[in-house]
Amino acid sequence: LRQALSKTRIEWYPIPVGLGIGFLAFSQFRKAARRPIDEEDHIVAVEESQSPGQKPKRIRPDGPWQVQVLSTMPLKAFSRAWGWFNSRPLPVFLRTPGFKLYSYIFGVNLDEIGNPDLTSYRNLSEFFYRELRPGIRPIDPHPNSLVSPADGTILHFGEVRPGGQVEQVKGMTYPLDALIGSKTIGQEFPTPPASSGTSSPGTNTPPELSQPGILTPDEEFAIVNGIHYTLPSLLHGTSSDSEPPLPPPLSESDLGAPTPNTVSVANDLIEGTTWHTLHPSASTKLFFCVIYLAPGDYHRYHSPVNWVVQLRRHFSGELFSVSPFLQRHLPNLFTLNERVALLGKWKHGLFTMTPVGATNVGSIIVNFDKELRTNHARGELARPGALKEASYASASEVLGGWPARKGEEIGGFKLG
Amino acid sequence: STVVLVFEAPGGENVEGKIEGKGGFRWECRRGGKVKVGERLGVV
Repeated sequence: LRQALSKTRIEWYPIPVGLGIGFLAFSQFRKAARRPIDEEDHIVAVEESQSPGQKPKRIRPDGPWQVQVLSTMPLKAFSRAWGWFNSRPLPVFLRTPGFKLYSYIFGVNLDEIGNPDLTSYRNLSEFFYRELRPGIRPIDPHPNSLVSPADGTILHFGEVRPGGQVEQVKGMTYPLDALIGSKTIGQEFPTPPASSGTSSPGTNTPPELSQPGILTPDEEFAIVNGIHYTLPSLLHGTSSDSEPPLPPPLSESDLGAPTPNTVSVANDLIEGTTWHTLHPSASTKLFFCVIYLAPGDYHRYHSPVNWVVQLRRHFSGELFSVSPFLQRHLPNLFTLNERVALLGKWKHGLFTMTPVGATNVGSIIVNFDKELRTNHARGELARPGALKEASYASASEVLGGWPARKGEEIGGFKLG
Repeated sequence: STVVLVFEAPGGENVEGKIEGKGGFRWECRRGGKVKVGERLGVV
């Protein structure tokens, strides 16, 4: 045996790529076959913090045969290979013509990019994650407007029906808690009050005064124990003559270590017991909007309003393309894909922003969250449907989360 | 890639663009329309 091993000549042959892909598809198929299947032959998604005895969520990719084939493909492996391939440094002489060709094909406006020197982008990944020139995207000045978080196309927008259904104009409907997780996962969240405007539980103030709210700078008003204050006066101790004297003023550095009374005041405001919205007669509803970013679009996303990001829920999921074609043919697409749901509050109540990955852009970045790793090959998030939740409460004790300002960059999508 | 916003806002209009009551959220965008960062999608 030793002689055979040492004397046998080894020859290498290239195998056809199709064979390699076939092998990956087979191994993915076998893995899918081993997934837990419930009594109705649905693939069962297992959630990290699933309490024992809780009915497992049913996520079932179904659709025409193209979708069936796609759902057995090793999309995550493809995505990581695509990311690896695109992070290889390109020769300098190829960069300018290469990126110009990419821009021509996908409609990138080279006049808008922050660093016009195309040779400085070492690979397509860096070019893909390019920045824009400062000031090239003016933010809508209206204080009560909601602005677009990204460049792209508006696929759907509308109202979330009572019962948590997000309905599309083209009839694709999915339950809200399948998209951003249910309220019971680790954190209580305000449920949208019924349109009749009943007051939030536990308070006996009239409804228009009991809306949960948020501290936002300059133009907001707050009532504490029946006295009106402007926000700067509340935090910085300056008060107009109509307001009674406040506790000693805080310096900016103090905000890092707030005094007990600041925290209690802020908590009061955030809990909404004394919060007063500018439109006391309004009762709130839940709305949604879906924006699709094409390959040539600027792939960083920004904050649409002033809000506090309190919670992050990372759903591993698959990496189906989110192109309009697949949207039409794969119901529940967003609940199947890898996504990072950022949940928090703005002045009118709940606010969530969920970047959803795709096969070519599986890595989702949140600038202020260094722990987040998406498109993972191994670890506890490799299991489809697994969920990991993290809280940003420590980011700001006064606000209870990360303060995101309107128009500020929150993160982006990277290739692979 | 895609970004999905789900948020709570006062009153508001239904999808067809009718404006309900004073002070509610009102969409100011169009399905299939191209948008840029910072452009107005709606206003309360």
